[in-house]
Amino acid sequence: MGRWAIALHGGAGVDPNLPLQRQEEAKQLLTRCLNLAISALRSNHSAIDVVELVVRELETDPLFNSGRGSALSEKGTVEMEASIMDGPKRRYGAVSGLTTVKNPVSLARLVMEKSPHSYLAFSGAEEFARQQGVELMENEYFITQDNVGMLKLAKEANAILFDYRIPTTGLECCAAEADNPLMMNGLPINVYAPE
Amino acid sequence: TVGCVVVDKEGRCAAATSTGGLMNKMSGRIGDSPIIGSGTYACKLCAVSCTGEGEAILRGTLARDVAAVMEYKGLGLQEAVNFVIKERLDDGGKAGLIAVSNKGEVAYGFNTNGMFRGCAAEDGFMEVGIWE
Repeated sequence: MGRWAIALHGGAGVDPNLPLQRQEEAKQLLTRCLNLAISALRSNHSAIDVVELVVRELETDPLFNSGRGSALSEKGTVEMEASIMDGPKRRYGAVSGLTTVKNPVSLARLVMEKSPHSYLAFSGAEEFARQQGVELMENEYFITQDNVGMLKLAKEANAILFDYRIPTTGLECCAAEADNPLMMNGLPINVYAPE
Repeated sequence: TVGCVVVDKEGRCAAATSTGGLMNKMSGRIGDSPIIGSGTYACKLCAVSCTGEGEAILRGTLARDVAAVMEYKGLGLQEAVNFVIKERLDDGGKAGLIAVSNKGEVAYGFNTNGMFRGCAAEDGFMEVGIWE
């Protein structure tokens, strides 16, 4: 018997001025997910089951950029994507362009296990989701007020933000940091929030 | 982006990644998360999940490269993660990744100012962090 281990992430690239309360919320969510995984592993769940379990939990909480709380497209909509891979069996499933699937990672697993393919996207993926009977939500479910504000700021800055989000502290934040020499994609580094 | 990598008691490695992508992205844009070998990869040796600038991660095939340098270069897990973050990202490419090996090791690396992350192992080790 080997030794189990787990690692998880909620995104890279964090606003250095992220409020302590937001940091604590993030740490609590990560800890809750770790404990969930530890409990499952101690109960002899397989690695593939545990990664799906943990990512579902992270997707359901709006704190990070996935599932509910996903970043918004230029149209103000959510287009989610996910993937899952089973190492020993070399199996893989992926989905893109989802707008209604509550837990994209579980649909990715269904692609891996219940379809003859590895990757489904957009209308085909949505159709497959309906066929499989996974839980669906209106697109509005995934959209948070924080992200609506961030999209507004991104549009005003005319920037596509590489997996980072502008905090909702507003444009005054950007102005206040105008003297900061550290820039990313044309914006001061500390206007970026995680993912 | 969120991700999780696990090795179970049987030494089986698995990885999963999920994301909403970029804020203000073009409709139809696909990032690294669903692309095998870029944002997500698992094999008999290890499992990897990435986060950060999707286009840079795609160009660097980061997740697969961790496994590749372990397999072909003989690096350990953390060495492989460090190598990939340092050597495989374009100039200015920002990313982070988490990994586990089939031996029960955990590793992570990032060249951003922080990464929301947590890890735990059977020997009781547990860590949650944001900054370096």
